[in-house]
Amino acid sequence: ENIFHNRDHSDVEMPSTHQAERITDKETAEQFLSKYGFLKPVNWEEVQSEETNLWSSDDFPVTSVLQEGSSTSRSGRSDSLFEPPEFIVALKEFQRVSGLPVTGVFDDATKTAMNKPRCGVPDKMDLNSTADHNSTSPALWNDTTITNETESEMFDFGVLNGTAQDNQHEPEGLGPIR
Amino acid sequence: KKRDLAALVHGRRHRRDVMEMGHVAFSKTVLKWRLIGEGYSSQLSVDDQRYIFRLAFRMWSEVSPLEFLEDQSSPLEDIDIRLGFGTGRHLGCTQRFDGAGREFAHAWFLGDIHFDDDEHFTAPNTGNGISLLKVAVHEIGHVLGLPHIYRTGSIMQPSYLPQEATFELDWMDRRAIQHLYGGCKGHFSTVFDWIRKERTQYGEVVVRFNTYFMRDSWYWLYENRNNRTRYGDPVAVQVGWHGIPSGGVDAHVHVWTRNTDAVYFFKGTQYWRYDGENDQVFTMDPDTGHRYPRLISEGFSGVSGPIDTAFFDRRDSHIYFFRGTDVYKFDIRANRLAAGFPKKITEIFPAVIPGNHPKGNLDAAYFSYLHNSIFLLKGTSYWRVAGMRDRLRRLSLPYNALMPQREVDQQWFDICNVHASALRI
Repeated sequence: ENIFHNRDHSDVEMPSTHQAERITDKETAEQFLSKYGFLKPVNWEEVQSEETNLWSSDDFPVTSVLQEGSSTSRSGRSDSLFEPPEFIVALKEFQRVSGLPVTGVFDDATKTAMNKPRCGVPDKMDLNSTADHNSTSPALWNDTTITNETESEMFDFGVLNGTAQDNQHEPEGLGPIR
Repeated sequence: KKRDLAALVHGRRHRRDVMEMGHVAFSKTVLKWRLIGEGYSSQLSVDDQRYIFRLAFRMWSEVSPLEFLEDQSSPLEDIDIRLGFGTGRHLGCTQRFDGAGREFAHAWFLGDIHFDDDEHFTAPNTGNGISLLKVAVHEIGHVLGLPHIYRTGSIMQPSYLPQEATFELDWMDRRAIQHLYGGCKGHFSTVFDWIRKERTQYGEVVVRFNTYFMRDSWYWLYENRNNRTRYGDPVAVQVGWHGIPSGGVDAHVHVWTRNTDAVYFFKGTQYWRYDGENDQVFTMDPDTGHRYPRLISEGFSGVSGPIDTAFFDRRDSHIYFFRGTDVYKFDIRANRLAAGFPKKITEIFPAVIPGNHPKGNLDAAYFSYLHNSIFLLKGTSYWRVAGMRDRLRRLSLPYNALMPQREVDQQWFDICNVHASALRI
């Protein structure tokens, strides 16, 4: 078990061996951007390796399945597969949606954001190719993600009239309270 | 081979085709879920884990037409949503977890949710760590078809934000899920404003009201200023209203004049007077000594139950009882039916637009203090009774004319059922 002493387990110690790899440099940042869909997939016909059949367009979901410590990462070849512009474009997109200054530079703020706890579902996916194949990779989504621009105008609530006032809420009797 | 296996495993999933709708959603509204036995967390008791997931599913059910049922007995392939904890390579999943930090969970379309048990998940209001409730609500959102949403306040933001005191599904997240599954519609048994009179320290009497919607054996408090129901509703009628039939009522009437202040609930052929001070029905009427429940025909001669609905009109101090296509106008001062009644509803409440009228069999007649208007509800629609202001604007409008039909869920938002099994939370 994980070691703890307090009754509410609030002091539980996570084993150091089970720590997630931190995003520290351009390479790990590239893996992050690829895993969560910011870096568009590349046709791997010629780069297919036996050990990690990462993906191809028809029989495996678009999103990469990075094997921890796998020998072949996206930039397994000596020269990075991604020309700088693509990496910078992806980095800027991540910075934009994360509300960071859009610098295109792998700076500290971006590093911090990439290391935050997050959901494993990619932020950008090609919905059609994944869902059709009963994807074995996390769910879903086409390239358009819902951002602030789609916020609709809040319902403008008129002023109360009459003598009575809407009492916020006063749970009556034994109503269960959450 | 892989695709066939996947199809076999996922083949029974009910889903609408992606291409047809541009997104994917379950095509049924009652969904079964289970925390799988080989996926228990080592950090929280199994009961805590199941309670948190039940609450997480309920939070989605409170804002969508979906209902969720925890099912621990059906064959696994009949379970729509399977949840489990694991670390590193886990539960036969193709995505391995990365240990403590960074990725804390992932979810599949219309399917399973896996939580990284290397993360320090905590129950609500206990210690710092990652709130399992918040993560569960997020991942369930994915399973139901929602993507990541980069909007402050959205539960679907990809990064985990330490939970403020409470978190709830806001207006935009509700619209997002209802975009996939539609809004919450349904008839109501009755709707009313409950009046509370309080005295301020200066001796003034202040009147407050709360709006309640009742449907069969459940009710919601509706918070007008927030355009939503109270978080955590619906609640069972018997929990909040003591002594009235637990299966629900037909009508609520608040007779409120200069010298009378009495609330009545009607069900079938009987009615009860309600004691607001002690929050229960009267067994004996403090003014008349009559015992409750009492026959409607005894208390309101000329009217016999069951009625469809009723309301008290403070303008003319009459109770209007509705039954089928008829309306009975009862004079509470003379304690008898007004002359010439019953009459047709269409006659007493004529349509502004010919033919645009509920005709009869109403569900609720609701005087709203907020809108200073009477609403007649039937099914998922309502008709507002034209008031003074309307008639000043359009002098031709007859008294009590019914404005055109509108949809209830466009005026009062997100009044959603939850599965009966979820009522005990």
